Amino acid sequence: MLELRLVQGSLLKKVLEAVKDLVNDANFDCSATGFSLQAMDSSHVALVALLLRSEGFEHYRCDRNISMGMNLGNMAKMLKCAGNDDIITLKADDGSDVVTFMFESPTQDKIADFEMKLMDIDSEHLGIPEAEYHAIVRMPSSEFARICKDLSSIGDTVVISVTKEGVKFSTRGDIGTANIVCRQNTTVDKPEEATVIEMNEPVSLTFALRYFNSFTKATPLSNTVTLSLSSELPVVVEYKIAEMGYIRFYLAPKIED
Amino acid sequence: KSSQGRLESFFKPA
Repeated sequence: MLELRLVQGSLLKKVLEAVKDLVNDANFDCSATGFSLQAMDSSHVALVALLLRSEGFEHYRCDRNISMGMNLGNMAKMLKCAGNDDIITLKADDGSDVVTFMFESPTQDKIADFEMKLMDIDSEHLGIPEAEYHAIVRMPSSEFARICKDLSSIGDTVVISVTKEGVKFSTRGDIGTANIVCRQNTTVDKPEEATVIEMNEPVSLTFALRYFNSFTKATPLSNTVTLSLSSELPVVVEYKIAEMGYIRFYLAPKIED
Repeated sequence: KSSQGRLESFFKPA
């Protein structure tokens, strides 16, 4: 028996909007720790890892570890039917091939049940070791989204370079080139508006921009985003989900031939 | 010239 009640149902709506275009089908894993997902895109270039900790749910019942295969496009369709202020409850019986999403309006005057078929998915989990990163950049998520969008109108790839000067995002295309440098800036009114750069070693890596633009669909989940960079490692783009966990995207770099 | 890396080149199956 599984029963997860999330008062801030809009979080789950936003999570699905953030991942549904990157991954078609995925297993959601439910354990005492929380509700989690790890899935790669079809080309095995990008990976999404989601964790919503059990403590973040108003009610969390998970009698045994369970993995539920879902089509994320279909799940997103169902969650779109929930209001932004609705409480969302996920329910599944042991051995069942369906999951039920229950949506309750804040005043309890409307209650809806949506039942979705589960599917068998061969999960390909990767072990992601803890790593010391050469550089960690924290910046406003809206700023990062703006940079990715702007650069993708010029080129297909972005070079991210972190030096003592700051973090530089560069691209080139048929019409020309673009460089955007963000310097550390901690003298702001609100902490979430700061750009903070922790650098152990300078690092420069090249990535396909279209994946970054997909990751920025998670922007509504967090005011800030963290980029963790090391040479020869996938970048980690992390959006923290307040009081619940995180959504992390890993993207393999382009490799010089 | 560069080519797109794949995640399996960096992470092992769990």
